[in-house]
Amino acid sequence: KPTCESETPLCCRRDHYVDFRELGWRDWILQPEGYQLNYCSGQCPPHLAGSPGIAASFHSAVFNLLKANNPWPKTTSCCVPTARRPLSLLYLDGNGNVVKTDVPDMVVEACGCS
Amino acid sequence: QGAESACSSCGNPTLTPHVERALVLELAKQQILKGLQLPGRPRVTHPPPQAVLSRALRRLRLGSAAPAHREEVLSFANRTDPAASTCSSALTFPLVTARSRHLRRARLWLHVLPTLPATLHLRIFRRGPRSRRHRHRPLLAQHRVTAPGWHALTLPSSGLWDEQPGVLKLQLDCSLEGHSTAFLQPLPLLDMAGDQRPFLELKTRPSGSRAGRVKRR
Repeated sequence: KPTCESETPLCCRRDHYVDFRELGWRDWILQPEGYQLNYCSGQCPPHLAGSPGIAASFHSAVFNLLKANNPWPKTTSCCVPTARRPLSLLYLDGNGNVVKTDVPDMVVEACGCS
Repeated sequence: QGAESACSSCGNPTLTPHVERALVLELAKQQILKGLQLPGRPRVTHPPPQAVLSRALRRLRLGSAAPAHREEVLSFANRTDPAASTCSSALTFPLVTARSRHLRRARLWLHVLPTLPATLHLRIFRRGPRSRRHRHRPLLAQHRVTAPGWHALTLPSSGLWDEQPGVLKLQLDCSLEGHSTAFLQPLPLLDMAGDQRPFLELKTRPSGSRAGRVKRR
C-alpha cells in the first residue's frame, strides 16, 4: 500500500483528512468528526501493469502476458483504487431525526495499476 | 508550483497546495452527499436538545457493524395535543426519509416516571386521517409496565405507514391495574416532552427485491 511522498511519480495513494468542521457541516454530521478522502494518482509504466499493490499473482499473470505478446503495448495501465472500506456516519436529517448509515466503498485504502 | 513541475498522472501543471485543498473539500462534499443519497446538505431547523442527542448517540454507537446499505433512524416525538394527559397523548414522528426504505424493525421507546403507583397497561394505536374515531384505529402493540425507566415496545414493521405522507402518528392509551381511568387523569406517568421524550428506533434497508438477497460474486 504505497502512500505517496511528494516526489513519487509512480502510482500511489494520496491521503487527505477532511474535518467536517472545515466544510461547515458539524451542525448536521454528528459523528465521526471527519474522514480520510484518499485518491490514487501516479504513473503506471508497463512493468507495473496489474500490480494492485496487494495480490502479486495478478501482477505476474499480466507481466507474463506482456512479455509473451508485446513488450510495449499500446494500451496504458491506470492508477486505480484496489481496496476500499465503508464509512459509518451519524447525521441529522432535515426533520431532526438521527440517522446512522454505512456508506459503502467510501474510503480508498490501497491503489494499484489496472 | 509553476510550469516546471507536472502532475505525475496527467502531465498537467500541478496544483498549488491551497488550490488542491479547496478541490479536495469540494470533492468531499460531493462524495458525502452522493453516499447519503441527499440532494443537498439538510437544513436542520429544530435539532433535538443536546441531552436527547447524547442519549441517541450512545444507543446508536458508531462502528457497531451494521451491514452496508442498512440504516438506523431515531425519530423524536412531537406531541400534537399537549393539553391531553400523558396517557392519552398523540405522538407525531416526522419520518420522510425512512418511508422510501424497507422497514426491518420498529420500536417505540417510552420513559416511565418513578411516580408509577401500580402496573400500567399501555396500548399503542396508529392514527391516520381515516381513523379519527378511536374504534377505527389499528392496535399496534400493548405492553405491561411494572417498573419505571425506559421501555421499548416493538411495533409491527408492516402496516406502520399509512397513506399520510411524511409523518407517522401514534395514539397512546393506558390504564392502571386496579384503578379507575379518573384516578389516572392527573397523574404524569410518562416523560413526554423533556430530555426523556419518547422516540422511535427504526432499522431499515433499501427497498426492492435485491435488498434482501445476498449479491453473488
